[in-house]
Amino acid sequence: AAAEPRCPACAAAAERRLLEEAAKRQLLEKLRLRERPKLIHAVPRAAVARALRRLQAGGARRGPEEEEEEEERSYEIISFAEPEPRSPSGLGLRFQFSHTQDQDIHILQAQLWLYLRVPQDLVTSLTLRIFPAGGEGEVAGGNRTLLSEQQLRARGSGWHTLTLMPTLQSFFEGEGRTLRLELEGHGDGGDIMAMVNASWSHQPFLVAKARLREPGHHMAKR
Amino acid sequence: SLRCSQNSNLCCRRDYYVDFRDIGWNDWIIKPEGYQINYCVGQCPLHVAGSPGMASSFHTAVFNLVKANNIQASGHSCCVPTRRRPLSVLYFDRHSNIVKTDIPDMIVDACGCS
Repeated sequence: AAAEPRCPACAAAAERRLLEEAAKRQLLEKLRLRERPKLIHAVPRAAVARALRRLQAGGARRGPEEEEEEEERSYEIISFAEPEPRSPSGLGLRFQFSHTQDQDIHILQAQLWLYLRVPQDLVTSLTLRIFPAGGEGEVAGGNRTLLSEQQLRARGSGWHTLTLMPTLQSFFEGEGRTLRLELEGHGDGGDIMAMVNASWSHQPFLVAKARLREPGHHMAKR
Repeated sequence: SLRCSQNSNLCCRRDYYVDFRDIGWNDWIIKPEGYQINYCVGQCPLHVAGSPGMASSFHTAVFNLVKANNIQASGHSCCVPTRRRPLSVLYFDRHSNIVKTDIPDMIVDACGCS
């Protein structure tokens, strides 16, 4: 700033630029990001608002374990489903998480929120299967590891919450970054695709509460 | 702790607010709308070492040490943050996931002389 010409307005502008750069650097460093994220696709505002309201309504109470380990940073992640081309037996919903190799992620809680549009007078039952999906094309056929399978009964339209905790923990320790869910309807459930993503303000999403430990954390503690 | 006014030169807290719209970051940071990047600035004459913003007993102890050891010439004190508070951030990551986290010690609330 000293090199800048001596005028009050210039000094103020120089200070503003300096502080804006400092603010950017501090935020990226504290959020452990190398650069600001470039958003590949925008999530509909309605879906964001609905997910945040859901999160607030079903806000997880803090267990003693979380209170005791307060200094480790915790994250709450909402991941919106990206629909995939229809697979033979249902609908694939792709979620993407990513964390760098040197971060040890410990999942505390994980839930899937699914909105099913079912005619009022109909009761349908579904089987939900969860697979890790590696590269883009590794979807159809091929030997996939079944992470979890759950039965679901739906009477009329509404949100359904499924706990995925044990599944996600093993998934996160592996190499995979994409989680793939498949739904299969039984009886005259009609078209699963129509049921799940009837409108994009009811986009399925995954809520995970995770805790991040840096390498050498315990050494620092000692 | 003191908040800087137009012409204060003693150690104080200068407030500065960066609006995320001004730096084009309001597309990926959902909340908050900006960041209060306060900072500490000003002189710390030795007789105010250890204040303000710290227990007055601490300042008295430091003041007595300075007098007793006659370190008026060599010792110096710096204007540093003495209290900070966390910042909760809700943002989109590169996969358009929404992430919420609380960053500890992010906003300077008070400054004092070390």
